[in-house]
Amino acid sequence: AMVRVALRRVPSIRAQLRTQGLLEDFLKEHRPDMFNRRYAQCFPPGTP
Amino acid sequence: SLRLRRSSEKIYNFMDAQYYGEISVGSPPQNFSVIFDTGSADLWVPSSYCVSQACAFHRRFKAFESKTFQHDGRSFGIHYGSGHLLGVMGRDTVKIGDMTILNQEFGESVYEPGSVFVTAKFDGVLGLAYQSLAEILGNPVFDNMLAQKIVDQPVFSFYLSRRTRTSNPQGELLLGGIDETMYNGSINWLPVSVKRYWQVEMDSVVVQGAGSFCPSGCHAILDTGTSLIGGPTRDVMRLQQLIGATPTNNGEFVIDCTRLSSLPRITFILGGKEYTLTSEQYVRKEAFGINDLCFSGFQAFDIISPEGPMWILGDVFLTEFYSIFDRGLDRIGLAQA
Repeated sequence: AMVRVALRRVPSIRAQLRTQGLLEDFLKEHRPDMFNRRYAQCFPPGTP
Repeated sequence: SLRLRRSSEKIYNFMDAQYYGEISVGSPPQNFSVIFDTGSADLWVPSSYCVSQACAFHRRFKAFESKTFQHDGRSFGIHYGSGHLLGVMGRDTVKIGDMTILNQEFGESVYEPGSVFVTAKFDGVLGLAYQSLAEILGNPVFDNMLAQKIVDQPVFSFYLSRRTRTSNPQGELLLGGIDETMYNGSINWLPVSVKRYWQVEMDSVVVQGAGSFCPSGCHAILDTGTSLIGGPTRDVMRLQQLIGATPTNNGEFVIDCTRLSSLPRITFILGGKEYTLTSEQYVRKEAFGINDLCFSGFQAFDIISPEGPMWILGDVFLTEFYSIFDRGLDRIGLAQA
């Protein structure tokens, strides 16, 4: 009762956007502060 | 709003995800490539009804072709910077390798905003964190595997290789066991400190010859859904200085590739055991035209949690250390990969 799943490694979306010269525009468009929010479970009220 | 905010963070981080594998959904099976992500707990794939440009580049689930599909009726939304990923929920048979999980709750995205998913090589995400992190109501996939007694042991293990051109496999997820051929030495077990992410207590982070961070302890998340090592801004900025990394316009930090041999080792101390990364291991080389660019493998994340400052140990760490996620005893095992 085990299963092996082969994983493929590919360039990250960030690396692809950088290679295409699109990363800077992407980050401007998509508010880079959002990158820091992923793990925050509960920002205190009033946190910018 | 907290729930939406919580899930929004997952989606952004997939910008840095690198490893994916194949699953199928439905009867007859429809194949999808997904990120096996220990930093989230939901399963979602694009829907055939998805109207976004991003979905045109990916395989999409055709619920009407599946004999085992059950419509759920609820919608789900993942807030995403300038837009939302929107979807509907359903249940269906999910297959991973030879294993069949019945009545698995999952999301079908019908709208994927922006350009991120246009570039993505994967179709969706399969979360492996604890149920308390799930956005979609119901059991996450591994919880269902345990409930349906599909695996003998309540563990799964990751081997991630950084040498993609020469290595075979490039990575491996073993559901239900530990592959003893994938690591050297003994396994160091760490208790999960909070059952949400795969979170453990970390003793400290030491930079060779230059002091330490979190000297009185902090928390760390082991996350296969991101590529870098994240830590509090104050610490990571100082760390970038210590390794001679300079910022770019994109918030990334570059290092002179010719200096790698002179950079300090960085040691993470977990459960009293040292996990050391050399500069060759914590610097990411990426081809850029005819040259290589060297990027720091560290990124600032300010995480406000009841447990205090948090670090995120992503692929930069996990490529060096075989990782075992034990739901039976709520612990994480690490060994030299």
